[in-house]
Formats: sequence, structure tokens, C-alpha cells
Amino acid sequence: STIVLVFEAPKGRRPSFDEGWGEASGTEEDRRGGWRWNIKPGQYVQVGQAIGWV
Amino acid sequence: LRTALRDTKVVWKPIPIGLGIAFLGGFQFYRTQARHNEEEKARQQQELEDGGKAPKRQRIRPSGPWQVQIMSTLPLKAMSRIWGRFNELEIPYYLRVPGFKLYGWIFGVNFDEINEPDLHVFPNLASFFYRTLKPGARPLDPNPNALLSPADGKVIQFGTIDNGEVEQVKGVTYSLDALLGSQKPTRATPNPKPSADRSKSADQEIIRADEEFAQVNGISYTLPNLFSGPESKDTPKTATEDQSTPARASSEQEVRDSLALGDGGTPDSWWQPVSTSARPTALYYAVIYLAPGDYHRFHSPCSWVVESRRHFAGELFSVSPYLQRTLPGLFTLNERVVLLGRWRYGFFSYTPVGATNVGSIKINFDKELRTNSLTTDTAADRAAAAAAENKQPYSGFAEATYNGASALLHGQPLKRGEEMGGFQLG
Repeated sequence: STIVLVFEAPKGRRPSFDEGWGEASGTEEDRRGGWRWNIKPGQYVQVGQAIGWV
Repeated sequence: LRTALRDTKVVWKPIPIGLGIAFLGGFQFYRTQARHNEEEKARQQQELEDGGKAPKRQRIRPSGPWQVQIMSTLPLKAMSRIWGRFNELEIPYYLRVPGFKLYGWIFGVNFDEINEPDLHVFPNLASFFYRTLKPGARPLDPNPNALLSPADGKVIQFGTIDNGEVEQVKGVTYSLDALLGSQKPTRATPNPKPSADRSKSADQEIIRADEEFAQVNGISYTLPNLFSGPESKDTPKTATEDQSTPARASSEQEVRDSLALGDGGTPDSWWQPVSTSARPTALYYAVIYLAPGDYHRFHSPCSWVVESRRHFAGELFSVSPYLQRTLPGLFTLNERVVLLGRWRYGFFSYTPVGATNVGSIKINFDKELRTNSLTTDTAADRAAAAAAENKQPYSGFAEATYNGASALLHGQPLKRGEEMGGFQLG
């Protein structure tokens, strides 16, 4: 059995601190944050574990 | 001839079993061929009468290597039903614990987290397979902006959807239209706009919904268009029924609060990402495979509203990673239940896909859904009959709505981590 999720989420990504994250860096989109995955192919996940976030 | 008839001794002998079976098989083959020819003639005649618009339902014949071709000839749904019946047979009391322990050893079941410590309680493998976990065994990620894993399983693939194409493993792609259905859902409402006055009462929401026009993102919609999509002669209708059960107040409130935070899409956002000036969006997908030893109930990954359900009564191929690599468009062939709705960032869909051993998909809040059962065809046939009555092409799925579940959200609210249903054997 398999579960397929298809969803809409904001684009863009939040730059890391090393990339210059701060008040004056990044676009407005970056500052608001976008979708980021928290998984790898083949990884075993459990119910409740974050697979990504905005 | 006369001499032969008179002088030949008549000896009666039993027909050999093999010859008898061959004769009966040949006779049966002749009957099925004759019936098939009659049906084909009747179908062609019907097509001529209807101008070629009669609904068609053909058996799925996927392309692929010889393993797939052989599998496509098997009666997979019947096999799955028999497998389910077999697993519902009661296991003798003293064989239950060793039997389940053996199963768990083979498939890697963690017995420590099962809610019922005494394995004797499970009368058969089907009930053990659909076991529950101890409270707190699956803590939810504390990040409120996180999307949670809907089930225990292996991440097969994830990524971004480009041009409406979902990439399957090894680069095989299939379209979202094939996976979710090409028509716009019966109901597509926008997320509630963030409001400065969060203490607005429920009564005010109802009154606003009764107005003739609603203002969404600066565009006016009439309510029929807003909730049902624009009426058009070209827009095919499917047989839809409200299958919802009333939602719990706690879920409803939590989901309302979550949706009110978001800046989700407009009614036109049916699987097309909506890029507003405020926040560009994209479509993402994730595929999670549940192995036989995994916990087989699935949960809501976020707070969202399920507006409609589409039941595609397809085939029941295995969904093992091997076949996912081998058979193109596997998810678009198999029986599946597509739940369509919205979350705080726009469109959201959740699709449990059945397989040969786990053909039964259960949705807790859907009172009529029956998958992999003899009544499955009845639901699909109703949709086909409705399409034929309206002189429209058969959509390929039976659709139901959850409008009655919540007066305020126009759908079934589900809070993050809430159990939605599960996969059952057979």
C-alpha cells in the first residue's frame, strides 16, 4: 500500500545563516520562507515525523 | 458400410479424464467467445445509436515487461478478496502468539509499541494487521508549519511537480489528471482570508455565506460559481453524494484557526499552483510506501479540510518498489481513493493507493466508501449510468462530497495527526 500526497505550498527557501540570512539579505519571498523538504529517498518515516515545513 | 455396421463389435469405454476436461474447456471457451462477440456487437450498435458517446469501460492492459503482462492477466481483485477472506479465518488460540511472532519476525513488527499487549486478543491476521499503537507512540512534530508523515513507511519519491507531471521512480512520469481525475472538484472554496478580527462569531460566517456575492482576492464570484465551479454545457457532471459524517467541534475549531492563518489559492487553483503577488506557490508531491510489517493506519499530515472524495475502482497491482520502477503509471492504474481539499497554503490532496494484499481502503469519516468489494462496481456503475443519462463521457471515478460535515468549513475538517483511516487485508 502507498500514500501519495500532492499539495500546494509557497515557493522559495529560507537562506541559512551562512548564506547571509538577516534583515537586509534575501528577497521578501526568502524572508517569509518557502517549502523545504526534511526527507531523503529511501528514508523510513513514522507517523507524526516532519517530512517538510514552510 | 452395411458389413462394417453389422460386424463391428461395439465396445463402451469411459472417456479419459484429460479428454473430458479438454472437451469441457473447449466448450466453455466457445461459450465465452460467443458471449464476448455478442457483447461487442451490442456495444458497437449502442455506439452507433449514441453517436459514439456511450461510456466505455475496458479492462486495463498495461504495457511493461513479461512479469507485468502476466500479472495483468490475473484476476487480482478476486485474488485480493480471497486473501482477505483467508486472513479473516480465526486462528486457534494457542497458535496466535507464535504465528504473529513469526509474522513480526519476518516483516519487522515492533511488538513493544502495540496497544494491546496480549496477542491472543487478535483472532486472526487481519485484525493484527490493523492493530493500533500505544498512546504517545507516535509524537507529533512540534513545528506548527511542518507537514507530518501520514503513515509509517519508506519515502519512495518526493519533489516538485512541473507542467502537471509527477515523476515516478527512475524518471517515469505520469500526469496529475490521470492520478487525481481531470475534472474540477465538485466544491472548491478558497481558504478564509486572514481577518484582523479573529473573534468573529460563527453566526457572522454563516450570514456572509448567505450573501449573493463573495469577494475573494479582489475578484467577485457568485456563490454557485464559487462553490460548484462555473456551469457550462461542456463541463461534465459526475454522480456526487454527500457521504460525510459530522465533524467533532475540536477538529473543526483547530482547522478553522489553521486555515485562517493561510494565504491559500483561489477557486481556480485546482491543482494549478496559484502565484499571487503576495506569495508564489508551487505543487509538491511525496510518495510513501507501507511495507507489510508497518502500522497500517494513516493519519492527517496537517490541519486541512477534505471537500470531496474520488474513488477510482481500478486494478490491484502490487505497489512494491520493484513494480513501481517497472510499471509506468502504476498509481494511475490501481484502485485508489483521492481525497481533495485545502490547507492553509492552498490545494491539498491525499491519495491512499491499494495493492493486491491490501485492497481495502477504509476512510473513517466516509460512511459509504467500499473498496475492493463486489459493491465497488455498483458505485462506479452508478457514475457511468449518470454520465450516460447526461450524455456525457464516463469520468472513470465515483465522486462524493463532504459538504454536510461542517457548516462553516464546507468539508470534513481534519486536524494534524488525526487518524483518517487505514489499509486492511484483502
